Amino acid sequence: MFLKKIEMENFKSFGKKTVVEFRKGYTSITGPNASGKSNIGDALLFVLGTKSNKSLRAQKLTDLIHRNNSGRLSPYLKASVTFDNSDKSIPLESNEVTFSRIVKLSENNDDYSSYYFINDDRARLQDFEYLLEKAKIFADGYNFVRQGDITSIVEMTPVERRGILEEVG
Amino acid sequence: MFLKKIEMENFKSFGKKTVVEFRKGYTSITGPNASGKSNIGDALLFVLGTKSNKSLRAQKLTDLIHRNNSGRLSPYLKASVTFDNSDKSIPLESNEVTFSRIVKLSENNDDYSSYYFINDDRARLQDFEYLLEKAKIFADGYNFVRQGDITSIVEMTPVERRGILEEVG
Amino acid sequence: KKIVFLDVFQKVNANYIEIYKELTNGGEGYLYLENPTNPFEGGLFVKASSKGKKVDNLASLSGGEKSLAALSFIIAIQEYDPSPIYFMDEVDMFLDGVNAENVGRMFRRNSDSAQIIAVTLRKSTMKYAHQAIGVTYQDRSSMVVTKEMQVEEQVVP
Amino acid sequence: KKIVFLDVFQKVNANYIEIYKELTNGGEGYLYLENPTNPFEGGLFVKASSKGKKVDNLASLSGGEKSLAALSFIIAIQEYDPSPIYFMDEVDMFLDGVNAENVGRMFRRNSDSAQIIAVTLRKSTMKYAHQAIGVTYQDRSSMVVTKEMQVEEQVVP
Ligand SMILES: Nc1ncnc2c1ncn2[C@@H]1O[C@H](COP(=O)(O)OP(=O)(O)OP(=O)(O)O)[C@@H](O)[C@H]1O
Ligand SMILES: Nc1ncnc2c1ncn2[C@@H]1O[C@H](COP(=O)(O)OP(=O)(O)OP(=O)(O)O)[C@@H](O)[C@H]1O
Ligand SMILES: [Mg+2]
Ligand SMILES: [Mg+2]
Repeated sequence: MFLKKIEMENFKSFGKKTVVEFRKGYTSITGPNASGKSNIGDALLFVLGTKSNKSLRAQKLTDLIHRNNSGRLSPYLKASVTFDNSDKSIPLESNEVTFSRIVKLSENNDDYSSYYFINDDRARLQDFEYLLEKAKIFADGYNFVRQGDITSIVEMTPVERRGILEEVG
Repeated sequence: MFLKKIEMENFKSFGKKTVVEFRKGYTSITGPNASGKSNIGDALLFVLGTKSNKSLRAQKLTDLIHRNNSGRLSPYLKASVTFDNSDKSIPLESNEVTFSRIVKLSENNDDYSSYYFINDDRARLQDFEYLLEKAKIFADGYNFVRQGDITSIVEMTPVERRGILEEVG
Repeated sequence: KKIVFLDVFQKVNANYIEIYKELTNGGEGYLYLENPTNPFEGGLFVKASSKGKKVDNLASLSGGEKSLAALSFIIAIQEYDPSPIYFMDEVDMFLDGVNAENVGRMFRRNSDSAQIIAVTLRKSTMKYAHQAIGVTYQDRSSMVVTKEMQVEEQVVP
Repeated sequence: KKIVFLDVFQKVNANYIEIYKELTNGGEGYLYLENPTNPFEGGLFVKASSKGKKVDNLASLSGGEKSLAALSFIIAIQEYDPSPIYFMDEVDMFLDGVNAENVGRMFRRNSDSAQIIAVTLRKSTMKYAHQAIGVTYQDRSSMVVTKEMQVEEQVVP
């Protein structure tokens, strides 16, 4: 199983619908400061890390919705992650599985709704999470290393570091 | 007034007597990880920052003494900082002023003595500090920016940040 | 609980020793428990040294050495419970050119058994990639350009 | 006490605005007090944005933007109470090539009025120096080589 693409629409700095394609092996992502590199990682976490408590660098979910320069929010955001599933790591028939998540602002902009999709079919959060767990994708842990994790490991106390190993087991 | 040279003898990773010369203007220091770049900064702080509480990354003063690979300590360490004093920022006659500091292990290696020198004359710590204060050299503050200071400013709370400005005034 | 923890510790430590040696071209590093019989009563210490230097506690190392030790710790944990995909955001920040290259090579090698996606600003790390994605900010939106690394551009370790 | 503090704040903020604009080629940044009438009852916030983007609080910026804002804050404090010598250890770590160059250029310009010594691993920062000191570790000791930057090698901003 491997990641084939990430699609973002109105997600953080990605105001235009963007598709990022991946292949097997080692892919590097680079670009200027504030171009959106870490935001791509946030999109992965946003879709796949629903059980994770890792910060998406946003105080509330609606902060993830693309804001243009006058501060106006888009009406919704959508992020999708597509996997090649030929080895059936994800217990579904299809050779390709797409997990999507939508956050839509309500009419008066003061509330929002969350929607989950598996291959374009509306899904409940628990089915979503069940599949991800079966495929062992981005469980909490260090499969997803964020900007600043290195420094925090260096600075944490020995007891906190032991705590990390406790969580691993 | 400007820094002319730093001399180190048995100071941290500088096991051989080393002279680092500087000129006016902008000097860059580079080299591989763990080569000794930050240790040069520690030498500056060690000599000029006697009143500063900034860490020299050593738990006790004797940790600064060069240790060879079998862990044996040298009997003493010496670090000196020499300034051009043509503008008499330092209230002394000489056009060149050297501040030196020695830490010497006692016979049985379990205690140490600290000595201060101004231009090769033995000096008391208060005269040493008085001259540095007059010349406004490395007072506590951000004239000396250490590896990690940037991150700590980013991570500190707004109240701590206000505290920095309080100390400036 | 203790038995489980000590088992995890053993395996992660074994990984750590090997990974640290590889990233530092022969340096020696290991983890140890302050209280091996009652691990929950003490902390976990990281020891590391560069090749030819004596081993020190994490706090007394240089900035780059600390960073390499922390990264080895992270990768040691990853290898304990492997995942099909890893996302690493700027883990090479404090490293000089040589050490950044070692990281790039390790990513390349490890990408046989897992997909590795690494955000980096450093050429030394990037040059070992199979493909490179460039991100820029234009017309008030981020955008992405994908480039397959030409065989001449790729560096195969 | 309050009067002294507010005066320091005004001057450091004025410095910050200018320095941040220079380091980001036109970006807008400023400091503000949570409680301007009773400053000691609130914190000090750092606002920053890249050119063309809206201004945000420090915490919501990218890694490089945060680093540039923090560096501007540090330099703003330096300029409030100038020193004849500044020692900066790896302040360009999170910066991309363009931003690191801006820092190198600022060091070069500011070195008219003060001596600036900067430890850096980045060519973009180093190339603006008047002289370059190389540090290596050989035969179990650190050693130093000084190189005057040739006129062709130097980049004069
Ligand atoms: N909801 C949003 N709408 C518009 N822009 C946003 C939103 N959330 C974040 N941003 C912008 O995204 C940018 C940060 O992107 P990101 O963190 O991905 O940068 P980066 O490429 O990782 O940079 P660095 O190299 O500095 O770490 C910031 O400029 C921020 O203003
Ligand atoms: N008392 C001592 N005796 C011998 N070596 C020492 C002593 N104190 C520190 N060292 C060594 O000095 C080295 C660290 O040097 P320093 O911090 O100057 O590195 P650096 O060049 O700044 O590296 P980086 O780029 O990683 O920050 C470490 O390898 C450490 O083992
Ligand atoms: Mg980033
Ligand atoms: Mg250093």
